[in-house]
Amino acid sequence: TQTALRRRRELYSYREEQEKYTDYNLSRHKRGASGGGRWPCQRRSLYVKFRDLGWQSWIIAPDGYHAFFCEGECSFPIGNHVNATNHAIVQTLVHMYTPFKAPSPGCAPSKLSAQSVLYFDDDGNVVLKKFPKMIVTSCGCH
Amino acid sequence: AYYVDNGIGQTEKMHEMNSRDKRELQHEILTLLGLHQRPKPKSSTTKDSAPTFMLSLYNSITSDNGVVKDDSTFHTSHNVTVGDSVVQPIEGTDIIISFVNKAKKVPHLRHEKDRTFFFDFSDVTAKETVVGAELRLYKEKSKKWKKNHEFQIQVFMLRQGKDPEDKILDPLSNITVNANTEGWITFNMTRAAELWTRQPEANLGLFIKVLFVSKGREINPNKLGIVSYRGSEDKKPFMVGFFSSQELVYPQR
Repeated sequence: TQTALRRRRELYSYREEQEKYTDYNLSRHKRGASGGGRWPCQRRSLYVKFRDLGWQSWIIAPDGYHAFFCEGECSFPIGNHVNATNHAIVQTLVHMYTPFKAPSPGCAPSKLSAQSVLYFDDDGNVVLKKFPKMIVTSCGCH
Repeated sequence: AYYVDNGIGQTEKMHEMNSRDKRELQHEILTLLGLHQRPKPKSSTTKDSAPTFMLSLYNSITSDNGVVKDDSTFHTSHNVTVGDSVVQPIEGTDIIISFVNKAKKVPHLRHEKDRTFFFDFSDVTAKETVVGAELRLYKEKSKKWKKNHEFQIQVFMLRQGKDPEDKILDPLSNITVNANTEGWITFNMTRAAELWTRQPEANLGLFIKVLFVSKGREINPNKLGIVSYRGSEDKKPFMVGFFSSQELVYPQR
């Protein structure tokens, strides 16, 4: 009896695990355009507005900046419109055959550029500082 | 709040932040900017001389909305230097800071406020390397002398002498102008900035002398039209430091 109970528990948890993934895929599928569903990996617009954070008294420029972010799928076959590393292409193949072991490649920035900010410090000095790697200029599958 | 575009050319508010979210977002972005907390400057008008200069520099260095034209370092065709053998400090610079003159708060300087300057470099960390520095003085036309009379403006770094009261004048830079010269005059302060960044306690300020060349005697800088602490805010003297810095290291959180 104990063995049977244990076996049933294991089976139940295994099935629960499977359903979890299935749900995830279904929901992603269902969400479609708006939730990162079937869109290929791409750069999306994100504007960070310093002014709305109430920082006008010390940030002189800019009012805000286009930070952008990366979103979308990296799934087989990776179209050549998504700049993917060679390894990412191999990764999609492995993911296709063992989806629960090897993740699909990630959609992440492949090129970044700097943003400069002009601001007052506590002493009333003015600082013009360049912040590297703050703006996504392009995304890709990695 | 968090807005998204709804696909037909409008933006919709997706999520309104509560005050805790907003505070956390501010903290994240301040950390990103390498700041522990938001600065609270006593005066923050951009009409003063230094902010005006820095804003024009910012506009010339960056393309629209502050994006740096080249990811390596600032570079510009902006002629930031007038006169004196100042190195073109913009190339290879990551941070540019203007410094406000605080001589009136320094006991050994405040008795000669027309000739003395103190720029506080104590916030510049050893991680920053001085690429160049300049002192900017505004000179108005002087009606007291003939147009073509020449005057040499000499800038000295104050160094500690043997006893506490003793101060030594270490020549830094000098420029010869005419009585009717008008505008910003730039002096090379790179050596002083390097010393003050390395040894903040060695910063005892600057001292200027104006020499009537043909007569070989000193005159008061005010008489030549050099704007000092009493002048209008948009012509007050200030210093600019150009620094390259190591990659920002974000604190582990």
